[in-house]
Amino acid sequence: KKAGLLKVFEGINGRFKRVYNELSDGGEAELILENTESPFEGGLHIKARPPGKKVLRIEALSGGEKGLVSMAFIFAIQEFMPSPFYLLDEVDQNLDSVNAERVAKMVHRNSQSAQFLQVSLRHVTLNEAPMKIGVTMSQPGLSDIVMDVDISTIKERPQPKEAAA
Amino acid sequence: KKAGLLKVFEGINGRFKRVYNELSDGGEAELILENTESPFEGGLHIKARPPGKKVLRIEALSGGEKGLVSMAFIFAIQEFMPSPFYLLDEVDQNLDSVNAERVAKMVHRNSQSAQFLQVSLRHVTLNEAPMKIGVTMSQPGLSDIVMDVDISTIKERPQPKEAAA
Amino acid sequence: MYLKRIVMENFKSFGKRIELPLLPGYTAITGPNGSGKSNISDAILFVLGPKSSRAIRAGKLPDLIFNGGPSKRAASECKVSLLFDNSDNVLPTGEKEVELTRHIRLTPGHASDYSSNFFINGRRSQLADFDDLLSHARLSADGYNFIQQGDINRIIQMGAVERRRILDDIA
Amino acid sequence: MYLKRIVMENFKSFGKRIELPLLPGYTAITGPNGSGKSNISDAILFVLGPKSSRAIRAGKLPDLIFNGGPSKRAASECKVSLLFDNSDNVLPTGEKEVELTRHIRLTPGHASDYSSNFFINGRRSQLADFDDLLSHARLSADGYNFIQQGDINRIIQMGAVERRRILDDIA
Ligand SMILES: Nc1ncnc2c1ncn2[C@@H]1O[C@H](COP(=O)(O)OP(=O)(O)OP(=O)(O)O)[C@@H](O)[C@H]1O
Ligand SMILES: Nc1ncnc2c1ncn2[C@@H]1O[C@H](COP(=O)(O)OP(=O)(O)OP(=O)(O)O)[C@@H](O)[C@H]1O
Ligand SMILES: [Mg+2]
Ligand SMILES: [Mg+2]
Repeated sequence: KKAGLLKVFEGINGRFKRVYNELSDGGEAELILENTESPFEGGLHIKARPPGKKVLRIEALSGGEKGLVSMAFIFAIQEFMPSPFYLLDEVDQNLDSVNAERVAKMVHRNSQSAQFLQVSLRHVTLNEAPMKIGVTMSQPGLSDIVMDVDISTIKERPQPKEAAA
Repeated sequence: KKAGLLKVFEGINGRFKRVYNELSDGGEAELILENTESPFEGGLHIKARPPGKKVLRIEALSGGEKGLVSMAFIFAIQEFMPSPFYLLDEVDQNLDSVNAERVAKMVHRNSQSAQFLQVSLRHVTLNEAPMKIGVTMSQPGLSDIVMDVDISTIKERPQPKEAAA
Repeated sequence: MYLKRIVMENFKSFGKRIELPLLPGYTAITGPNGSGKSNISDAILFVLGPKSSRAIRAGKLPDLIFNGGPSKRAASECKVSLLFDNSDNVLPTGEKEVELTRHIRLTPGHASDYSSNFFINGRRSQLADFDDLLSHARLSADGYNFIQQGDINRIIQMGAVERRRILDDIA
Repeated sequence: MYLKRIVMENFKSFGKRIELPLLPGYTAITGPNGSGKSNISDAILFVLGPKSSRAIRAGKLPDLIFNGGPSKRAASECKVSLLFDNSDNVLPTGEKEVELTRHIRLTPGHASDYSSNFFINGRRSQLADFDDLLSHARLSADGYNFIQQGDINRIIQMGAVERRRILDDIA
């Protein structure tokens, strides 16, 4: 049991370091087990150092910096335990445009070996995804789907007939 | 004591109904005391009906719909207990462009009688505010202020020398 | 293996029969607040994760049935089907396509009583059959396949022990 | 009354003397993730709300002093001054401008010992003087003046009793 956990820890930590370094364009991060002797008695910490900064407790990071660390952790787990399907719902809400775009590019790359659905309100993400679906309420309270929606109409809240265009 | 609480409740509830109706362009919302006889023994609930929908428990609302209800509650308290200064930090993160713009327009109107600082990553908000300040790291780990920043440079992560331009 | 189509009938705000075709690769879903984007994620979880605690943001299961909105009649049943392309035979059914369907129906006269049925390619099945099939594909409602709205903030906020438990589940 | 200028010296990521002039009305603050936007809000709370539980996202107070970043020396003190325009005499000091300053300095040799000083228009004061002055302006770190990053999600998630307590505080 302990051996199993340590193997998972090593596998995910290695990937986490690499993914965070790439997502943050040069930062360093790692997972730390509180008690390596008997891991089940301790917790799991995350340490991260955004590029150009001193190492920080993750609580001291900014909202967007925390969002990027979380995404790196999620991608690391997904790489360690590959699955055919992933759904991400507004994971870019704290990210500035540059970071949101980096996450979208990584999703795009990972989508060569798995299917990704990503719900987003951000233009940088919508621009990166090759396929786009719009959801609208054609009548009050009734959801409808618009295939391959044209995102330039998004800002002006797609009116039912316009979105269909 | 009870009379004091009921007076505050009535005052805020009235404003909350009006503000939510305006922010959501036609929705209805209200505050409900669990126990009007002895309010200190119960809690305070919020009921909201976005335009074109049935009344819902607030847990069943979408992320953005909840964000709008929260903003209406905050604005109602601020109107009931006016103060000279307010700071809002990324309150528009769950909102689509239309809702983010409505919130920014309300901030703009309220800023005639109080000072508002709003931290935001969203273009619709930055376009609405008459004054804009940029924060950047001119050297690694060192924050700097850029007065009246030109937001068209925002997407391409202002490089230290560019931001100073 | 990939998800080829989602069909929703009276599931939450999808108050009619809606077919959503999907391709492999990367698809973005967008739309105004409250339009029904996260409800699509809930529809998938409804089929894949009947026992999952993440469930579907609803209080009770009957809350998932289309409530009629402001102007229509509330429905008394809802159904979601997920059609997977299985040409790589990841799911051991020997079929090129596998459709998982879940159907709940309110018991007439009892507002919160309902029956719940599961189908694999139209054949009536049990919940256990779903679990068994999905375990071959590493598709689980409790895994890191689904990052629901707001989860991104929880990963940092959770305590160190809770975070270690993520590794325990994977081991 | 409005906030006319913020001066930060070695406060968090503002590792030099930074002056931020402000006008009445509506000002937006923007910039990349981690650039220091929320640290400005923390600087204001540092002065206005010494006792406030909302505090400044830091563990201990000394965490607020500029840590040097990757290449500079860590500072041993930090200072924040808020200059208010008081031409409407909301603050009962009889002065047209009121500057509130808070200054903390690490005790040499003790990493977590520090001294904390308060000034009103350069005159040394006590924490109680700040509280007294600010209560005239309804400016409080615990009030709904400050909606910190993430607070917007908490209002709906909080329990009904906790939400009622907001009204108790106002009453
Ligand atoms: N049983 C039901 N019947 C009808 N409508 C429902 C039902 N349950 C939920 N809804 C509707 O679904 C809407 C929420 O949809 P959803 O959470 O998918 O929005 P969203 O597109 O994700 O929005 P956001 O961008 O704000 O996250 C609610 O406004 C509610 O009206
Ligand atoms: N004592 C300190 N000394 C130096 N830097 C510090 C100190 N405390 C915090 N920081 C830095 O401040 C940064 C966080 O800044 P802040 O939270 O203001 O970012 P932000 O602009 O609000 O970003 P976001 O858009 O992601 O919310 C951290 O990355 C950290 O490096
Ligand atoms: Mg949603
Ligand atoms: Mg911030």
